[in-house]
Amino acid sequence: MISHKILKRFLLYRICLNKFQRLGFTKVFSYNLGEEAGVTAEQVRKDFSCFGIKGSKRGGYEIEYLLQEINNIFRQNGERYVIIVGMGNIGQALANYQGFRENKIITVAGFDLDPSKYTRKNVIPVYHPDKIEEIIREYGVKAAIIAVPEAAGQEVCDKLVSSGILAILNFSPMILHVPEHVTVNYVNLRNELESLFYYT
Amino acid sequence: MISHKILKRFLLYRICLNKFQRLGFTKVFSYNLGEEAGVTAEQVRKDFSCFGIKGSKRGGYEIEYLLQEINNIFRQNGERYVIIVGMGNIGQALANYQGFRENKIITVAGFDLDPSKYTRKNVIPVYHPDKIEEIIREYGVKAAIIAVPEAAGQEVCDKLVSSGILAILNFSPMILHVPEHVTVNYVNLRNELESLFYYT
Ligand SMILES: NC(=O)c1ccc[n+]([C@@H]2O[C@H](COP(=O)([O-])OP(=O)(O)OC[C@H]3O[C@@H](n4cnc5c(N)ncnc54)[C@H](O)[C@@H]3O)[C@@H](O)[C@H]2O)c1
Ligand SMILES: NC(=O)c1ccc[n+]([C@@H]2O[C@H](COP(=O)([O-])OP(=O)(O)OC[C@H]3O[C@@H](n4cnc5c(N)ncnc54)[C@H](O)[C@@H]3O)[C@@H](O)[C@H]2O)c1
Repeated sequence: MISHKILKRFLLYRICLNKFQRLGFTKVFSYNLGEEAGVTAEQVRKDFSCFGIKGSKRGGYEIEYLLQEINNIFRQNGERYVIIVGMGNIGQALANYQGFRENKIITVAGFDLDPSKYTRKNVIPVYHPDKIEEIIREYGVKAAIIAVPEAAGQEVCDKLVSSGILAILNFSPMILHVPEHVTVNYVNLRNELESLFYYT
Repeated sequence: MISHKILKRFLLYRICLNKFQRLGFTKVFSYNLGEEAGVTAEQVRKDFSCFGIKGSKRGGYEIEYLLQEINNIFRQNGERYVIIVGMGNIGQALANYQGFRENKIITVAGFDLDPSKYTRKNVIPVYHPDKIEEIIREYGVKAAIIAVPEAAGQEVCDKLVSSGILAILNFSPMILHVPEHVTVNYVNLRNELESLFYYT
């Protein structure tokens, strides 16, 4: 099982490799990549071995090959669809963000119980939650964002899982119960802010 | 040095203790708290010893005492002020969130270069960044949120640090360079969403 920490390191490696490529390099050694990413050369090689990524015969790694391998890890070679359930403060902030599209992540639709959210003003179409299953099937969506109040979190989660969602990013401050084959990542903004005050 | 992981566990302990108190309990043992929080009883005792939190003579811990100790860790006994720099998608989502106030975290002001953000519509007053130092001094603010584009991140950070900020929550996707006495927590929403696709 690959941990969340390793995946985050690969996303960091990709940023570093893109930077090296912009500077005109075509090859990189584990110690240069490690130095740029702030980890040891050993850690880089260990991470690469988790995904069967090998160096070239004459030593070092081709940058283009590494970038392709990392894209495979994050399914970047096709369209990556996501839906957002809950189009309040957080849902709208995520829907309005253009950076996801640059990364080939397409937010196909939002869902909300409140009809005032179904306006033309939104960047993405917003529907009633009854259409969740239909949209997931139509686009083959596998990932979803939950940005509803705590009380509605588990019920929304159950509907997503039964419609075939495999990975969820949850902003509501509660633990979601899901079957083995489904992964939940949490962003708890209250705790992120709260823990700051320990340092003041 | 107390790690971010330990602080997050204390925030989780507080949620569990509040729940026990609502159910009418006045005392708790490390194994009940551990079970509710999903950690071992040993881990609970180890965490408590980091802050010199002791059990009562007859065994177990008074819930009221524990809650007070945790409030001290997060400076909850006074007003906790924070400012937000960058009042775009993220800044506004955070400013509009009422949950922080329930937790005695007061967002005193927002700052943005764009004059269209200085409208009455906002929940909090929004000023030009030139007023950052004045507001920090007036309220004795020690914590700040950075929600500006990557290009402006370091410059905003430098201004906050020179005005006396000790802890920063950074949403822009870059590493901020700060002196030893300043702490930066990161929320990288792109990586949070990106890593989901590994599981699809
Ligand atoms: N905004 C923040 O800065 C912030 C900070 C900390 C935590 N959170 C958490 O993130 C979540 C979202 O916060 P927010 O500020 O965007 O809340 P919000 O109240 O602005 O938005 C929630 C939206 O969910 C919709 N909704 C409610 N039940 C629903 C259901 N069953 N199906 C579909 N939609 C439903 C509501 O109509 C509303 O539009 C909450 O759980 C909150 O506790 C937010
Ligand atoms: N919205 C999201 O879902 C999301 C996702 C991933 C990453 N991020 C990151 O979070 C940060 C904020 O994102 P956003 O969507 O809110 O961006 P945004 O463009 O909506 O808002 C940025 C705001 O910062 C202001 N600003 C620019 N330079 C400034 C300066 N020097 N001083 C004060 N204000 C300044 C702009 O006027 C604007 O209002 C960005 O770094 C972005 O890359 C956001």
